[in-house]
Amino acid sequence: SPVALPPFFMRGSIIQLADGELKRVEDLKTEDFIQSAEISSELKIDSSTVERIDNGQSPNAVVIQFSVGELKAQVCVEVLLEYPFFVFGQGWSSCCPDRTTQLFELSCAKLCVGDVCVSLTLRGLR
Amino acid sequence: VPVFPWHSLVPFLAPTQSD
Repeated sequence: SPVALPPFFMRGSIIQLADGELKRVEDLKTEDFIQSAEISSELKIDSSTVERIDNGQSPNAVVIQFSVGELKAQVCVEVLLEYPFFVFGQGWSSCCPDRTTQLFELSCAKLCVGDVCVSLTLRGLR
Repeated sequence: VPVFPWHSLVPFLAPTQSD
């Protein structure tokens, strides 16, 4: 794979929440992201709905089109098939859950059009 | 053991003007 995989998605990785609490990546819940963003002075949680999933430039990549936030800004990102996103109320999800499980040992659901993912934006932008 | 901040796990998508 030509693109380095982020190490923090590996099962067992230790994640620090905004209040200092430590959790394993596989134990994170929707509330952990919401509460961390609530006490962050710079970051805000947005809801990003998956609008389209298309093939990427390389066979192991996909282009995901999101509708971001209340303004429904259209944003495309190209990621590896196994790249996990956190879906509200569901947890880690990727375009190829089998690959994510194989590479990261992280249990994943299949990311589908209509799923609402946790994303971040900056506070105070007007 | 490395510790990663929670915000590394979430994509930073285009800023919106909502608040």
